[in-house]
Amino acid sequence: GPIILQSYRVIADYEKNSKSELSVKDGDVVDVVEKTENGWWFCQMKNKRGWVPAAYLEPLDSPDESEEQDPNYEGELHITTKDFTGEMEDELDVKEGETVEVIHKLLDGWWVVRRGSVTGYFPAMYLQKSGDAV
Amino acid sequence: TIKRPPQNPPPRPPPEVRRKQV
Repeated sequence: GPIILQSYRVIADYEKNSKSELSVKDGDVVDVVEKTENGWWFCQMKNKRGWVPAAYLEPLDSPDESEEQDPNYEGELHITTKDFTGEMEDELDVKEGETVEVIHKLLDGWWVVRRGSVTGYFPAMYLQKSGDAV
Repeated sequence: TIKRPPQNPPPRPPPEVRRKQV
């Protein structure tokens, strides 16, 4: 049967930084073709297609309804796959190969992560579930 | 076919959006 795509409204202007991305404007409506846990969603708008940060999109039909998973305060063990230095105060600095606990997997691709007694945001893109093959 | 997503983390939500989410 036909594939029904979910429509989302763009909530802030986004200027693309690479060829595979899509520039969108506040108020645009896009259809989401694929969602990745990294927070990049593949969208189409009229005849254009490309990746858009999920943080810039809200569901067209139910803007107030949260699609987020619940946090898991016990934490899920992950290994970092890249050195990362946060640019904002609430982001965590972690070297490659460290074990961290993922507490909240947010759709925008910035997960809440705990390392020892410190908690902060970390890019899902640089995390691999502990025990998963590379 | 769908191209691979960008290899960098997506930007954090812009400040005006973050305010809306709170």
